[in-house]
Amino acid sequence: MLEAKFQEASLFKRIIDGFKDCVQLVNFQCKEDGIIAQAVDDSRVLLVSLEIGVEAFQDYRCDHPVTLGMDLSSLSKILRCGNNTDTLTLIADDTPDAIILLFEDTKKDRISEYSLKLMDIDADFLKIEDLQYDTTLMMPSAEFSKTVRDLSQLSDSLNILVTKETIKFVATGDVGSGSVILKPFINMENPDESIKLDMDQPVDLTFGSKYLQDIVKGSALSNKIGIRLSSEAPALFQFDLSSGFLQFFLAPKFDD
Amino acid sequence: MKAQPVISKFFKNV
Repeated sequence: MLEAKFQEASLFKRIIDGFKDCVQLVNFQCKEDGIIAQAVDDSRVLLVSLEIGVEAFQDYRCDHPVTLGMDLSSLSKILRCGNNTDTLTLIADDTPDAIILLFEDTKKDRISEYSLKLMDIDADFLKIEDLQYDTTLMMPSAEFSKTVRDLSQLSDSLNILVTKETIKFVATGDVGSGSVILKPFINMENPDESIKLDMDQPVDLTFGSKYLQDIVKGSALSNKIGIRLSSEAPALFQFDLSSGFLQFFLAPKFDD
Repeated sequence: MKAQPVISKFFKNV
């Protein structure tokens, strides 16, 4: 039996909204210590990895491991039926063919219940090992999101160049070019506004704008984004939850 | 010309 209660439905909505546009069919693996999910987008270029720890829930109980295969576009329709401030409980038995989503507005005594049919999804599960990175960057997610959206208008590729003191985003397209340069700084009053850079090696990497635009949809989950870059391995873009994370792995474009 | 590799190339199947 799974009973996983979010204090606010908005958290689960923001999690699903964070990656529903790049993947559709996802297996959610529910275990005693929380829920994990992994999926690769249709072009097989972007890997999404989600972990929701027990602490992120108001109440959590999972007696037996259970895998819930869901179509995110259907799940998203049901999530829109609940109010953001409702509590949301996910309920499934040990061999479920459906999941129950229970929204409760505690102030009004309003309870709404939806059932979503589960799917048998045949998907690989990849082992994500700790990779070696040349550069680690932490910055406001809103700032990263704006930079990606602005520069993506000019080109389907975006360059990220990091040197000791500078982070530079560059787009060069047919109609023109643009660049945004950021420097690390600490904002004592508002630490989330800080830009932190930890560089072992400078990097000069190119990413598909399309995928970066998918990744920044996770920005509603956290004020900050962690970015880890390497010339040899996929970049990691991470939004932290109070317990857990939403990660995106995207390999840079390599010279043919 | 740059190419975009598939992501599964970098991770092992469990």
